[in-house]
Order: sequence, then C-alpha cells, then structure tokens
Amino acid sequence: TGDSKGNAFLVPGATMATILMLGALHARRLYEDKKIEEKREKGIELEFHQDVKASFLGILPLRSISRAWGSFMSLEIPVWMRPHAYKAWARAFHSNLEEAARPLEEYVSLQDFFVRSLKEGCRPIDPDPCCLVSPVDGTVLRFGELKGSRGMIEQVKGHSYSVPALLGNNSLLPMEPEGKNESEEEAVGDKSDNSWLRVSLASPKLRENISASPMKGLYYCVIYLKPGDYHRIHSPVDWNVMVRRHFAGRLFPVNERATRTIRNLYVENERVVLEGKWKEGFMALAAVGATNIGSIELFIEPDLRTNKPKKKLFPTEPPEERVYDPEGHGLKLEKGKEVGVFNMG
Amino acid sequence: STVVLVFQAPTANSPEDSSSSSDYRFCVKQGDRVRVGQALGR
Repeated sequence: TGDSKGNAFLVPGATMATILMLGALHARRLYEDKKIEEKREKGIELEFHQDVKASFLGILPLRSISRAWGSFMSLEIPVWMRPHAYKAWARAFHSNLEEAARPLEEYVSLQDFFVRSLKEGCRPIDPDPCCLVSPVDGTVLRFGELKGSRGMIEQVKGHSYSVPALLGNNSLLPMEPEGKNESEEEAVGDKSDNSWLRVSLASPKLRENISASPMKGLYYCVIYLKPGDYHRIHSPVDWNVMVRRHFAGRLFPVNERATRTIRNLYVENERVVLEGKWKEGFMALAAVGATNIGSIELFIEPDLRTNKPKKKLFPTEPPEERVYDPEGHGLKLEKGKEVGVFNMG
Repeated sequence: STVVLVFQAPTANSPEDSSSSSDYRFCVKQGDRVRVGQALGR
C-alpha cells in the first residue's frame, strides 16, 4: 500500500526471501532424507536420541500452528493458478497427478486437493479373503508380532511404546492392560446426548466376542504417510467396528526425525482409534495426527471433530469413546471401503 | 500422519507348528512403499 518507490520493492523482496527460505529448507530436508536412506541401505539402524530441538517442540503451541496452517491451506486459489500450484506441490512431494479423480481446476484450495479421491481402479483391492490389505498409501515403518503381556511396539531402536497406551486402557485388546483397574465400573451415560453411549469396556458386554485364543497371535503394522501421499484411509479387511476412541493429545510432527527424537510420539499425539473384530478376532486401526496433518475425519461418523482449539493438551486426559452399536454387533465395514481422511491442520 | 494396525491372526502355537500353512505371514518389508489395497500379509 506504500506510495513511495522504496516500499514498492518491499513486498517482492520479502516474498522472494520467503521463497528462498522455503526452498533452502526443502533442499535440506531432501539432503537429510538422502543421508538416512544411505544409512538404511548400509544396514545401519537409526537409534532413539532425544535432542534439544525435540524438547523445544514441547513448548510450542503446535495445535494453534496446525490450525493456522489448515486455515492457510484452505484459502481459495484463483482458477488460473490452480494447475500450477498443484503441479508444484506434486513435484515437491512426489504426488501422482494423473490419479486425481477430478480436473486440477476443480480443487479450490490446497486442502481440497490434498484430500482428493482417486480415479476408479487406481487402487485395486487384493481379493484374497485371507489377506489383510494396506489401509493407506505410505511407507512400512514397523511390523511384527506382539510378544509378552505388555505388548510393546518399537518406535525406533532403543525406544518402545505400549499398545494399550496407544489404543486406550479400555481397549478390547485381548491382553491384560498393564495396571488396569479390575473394579472399574460400567457407566452408561445419557442416551439423549446425540445417542452417545459411554460404556466402560472393562465390562464383558463387548469383550465377549473377542476372546484371547492360544491359536491366535497379535500382530501390528505401522505405516507412515508422507505429505505427497494419498491421504484417505480405507478398511483393511471386512470387519465390524464396535468402538471409536478419540485421544486429544499433542500434535508433534511424526516424520523420520521426530520418531528418533520424541519419546512416545504416537502415544502422545492426537489420534482416532477404531476397534472391532474381523474373522480372525481383534482388529484396531489407529490414525495418528501430526502438526501439518492435524485433523482426522471419519466418513462413518461425520460429526466427529478433532484438532479442536479448546481441547486440553494433556495426553493423560481420558479419550472420548463412542460405541457404534451397544448390542455388540458393531458397524460393518467392507475391505477397501473409505473410512476416513487426514486433513491439513 | 501415521496409521497403526493391531490385529489378531493365526499363529504357530509351538515350534513344531511353525510350518503350519495357517500362520499369518507379512508379505512386506520394513521401508517398503505400500498402497491402499495391497496385501500386507496373508
């Protein structure tokens, strides 16, 4: 708005500086990713090492940053600029634009483009009834069988987190949660409140169909979604979802560096857990948010809101639970069906 | 963002059962890129 000649050059200068800074940050990230990849190829396993930067993240208002980021990404982009903006995004984060279901001009914002659906047939679902398919596009970080009564998953070499802590102490998980209160009382809430029904899952009501069997093992698989990946979540098998649990935790980043430097990352972050049963027994899917991808939307429960500003940030806060079917049959989901989506901010 | 799956599946009950065809086996490796609908294990 300045009318002097000096001010006229101020905005382009600042814009150029921002672009250069973002370019430098991206180049540094690519360089670090390459170094990590080289280490992995050499068989060097990265170890947990908490650092000062990670501690600093703990005092930042990450939830507010995430929400501001989401608002910025939801700004409408002029139609003529949309293809250029999305192509630039695709080049930076290796997205495949040919898979987008709609023409690029129809995505009004980067947020709209980010949660895009895919063309029919882009993701064929493995028809084998004995297989469990990937619910997302991403990179397999960890997988294996859970051993022992504590059910620990290794975050990285040198640090693990417990599955009951990830899924919740009221989990239907067919193992004894550590320190579970045996005298926990069943508490049925006010049914008039949006048909919400709060039931302590320590009761056998929903557990009876999911019993521990000596012939069944407990397995896990952790999949990381990069910013350029398709961000919708699909059902991994035919199953019945009985409970949804929402943990309003923190919103730390969940990238490679964060997994090596932030303790209990997945247990502290905001997440939505779906639990139920499939033909082989227990099934749970935990969608963990991050700073840039802060909110999780469920197509099976459109009213659910995550990354809300008023939520307390203490990870010890008990999760909100919703029982989809108090009778114990649950909500049926078909293999490959869209369940939810990760939103920006 | 990250997704964690936890599930029950058949397992070998003892070392003698380890060749059982009903065992659940992952068909991916650590660091593999996977896509929606691709088998993680059978």
